[in-house]
Amino acid sequence: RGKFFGDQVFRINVRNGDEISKLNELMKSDNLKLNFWKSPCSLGHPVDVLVPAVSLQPVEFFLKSQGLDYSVTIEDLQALLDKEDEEMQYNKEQERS
Amino acid sequence: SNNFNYGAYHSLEAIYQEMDSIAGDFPDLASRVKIGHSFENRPMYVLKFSTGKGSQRPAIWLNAGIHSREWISQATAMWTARKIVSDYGKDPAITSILEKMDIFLLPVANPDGYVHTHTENRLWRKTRSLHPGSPCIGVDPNRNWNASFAGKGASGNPCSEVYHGPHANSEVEVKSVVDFIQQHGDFKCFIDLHSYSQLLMYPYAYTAKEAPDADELDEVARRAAEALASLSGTQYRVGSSATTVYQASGSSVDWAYDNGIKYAFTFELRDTGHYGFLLPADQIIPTAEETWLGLKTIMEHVRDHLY
Repeated sequence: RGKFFGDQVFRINVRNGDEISKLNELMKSDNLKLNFWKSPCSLGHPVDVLVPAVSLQPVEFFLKSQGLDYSVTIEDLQALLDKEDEEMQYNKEQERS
Repeated sequence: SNNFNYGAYHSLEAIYQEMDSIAGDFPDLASRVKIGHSFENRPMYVLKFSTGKGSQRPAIWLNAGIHSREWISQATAMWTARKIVSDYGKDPAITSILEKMDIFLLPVANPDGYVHTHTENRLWRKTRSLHPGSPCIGVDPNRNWNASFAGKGASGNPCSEVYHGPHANSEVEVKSVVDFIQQHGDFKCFIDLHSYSQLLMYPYAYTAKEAPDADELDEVARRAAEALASLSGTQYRVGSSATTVYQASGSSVDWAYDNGIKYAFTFELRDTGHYGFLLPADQIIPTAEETWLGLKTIMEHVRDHLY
């Protein structure tokens, strides 16, 4: 199964068209392996992006250097997935019993 | 009547078994109908709710799980299925809807993708079809419909999350739904359930141009969002897809609208971002309960405005 150790989800608040263009640039960088859960599209819509652990530093550097406002909405993606998995296992056992 | 937990996430097999159980428990109201199969040859099942005893009636299509990682969508659909059979004969609204119309509910519109999210990659969105000459797998099944296909807001790159596919209806999952709806010929309403953003939208997605019925659709959607919010205050934004989120071509709801299904809506269920596609299971029932109020408002409007 795919694992997401150390991966985080960033929420980026887009304030103008220039910032959308900058994020579109980020979207095109295949080597960062970003997964845009919500793409940069228009003002007033935050962008959510899953950032793999190996790309955290360069992405943070990019966002800070471009003056983009962001926060971390999911600190530890794998922890959330583990919790979901545990709940599903527990539920299966309950059904069996 | 059984031990299926509607407040938990389930495998495809468990969902299909539960659909069978619902049909078995309410044979005069519900039946499980196979409408096709997926790329990896998994069956595609809908639950048909009908009091028409075989006669053809106008119908409502409820579509869930087209993007496989949006698990709250499939879970909400299953809760909704049980709600329909439980409330028929008790709740005057759903009773009167079913006296006049049939409801078809597709809880898992992308079965291969759903299985993939359980076994390989929880965050998979697309189908699992293969493309000669590309190492990348899958098509975005909500860019694959014949509605401004391959236009703005979709990608021709098979590695993209919004790859539109080689041609409209290239995905057998999409084609199965299209064929079924066209053969039936009397669908009046098509509602697609997604997550997450808390939005209720109507056509168009492929253009910012207003749909001919935009005023009516907007009014219905606003009432539905109010009804939804009345349960626990969940706030939805309402508008056309292109003006509310982004322009996207080849979407299911635009196809439905352009093919004469006037009441075409897209829900983006909870939440607003803290969990994204990983909405905790304890929010399934609250989400489904509030969504039901929105769905019912739309379905009542359709019942009262058959065309």
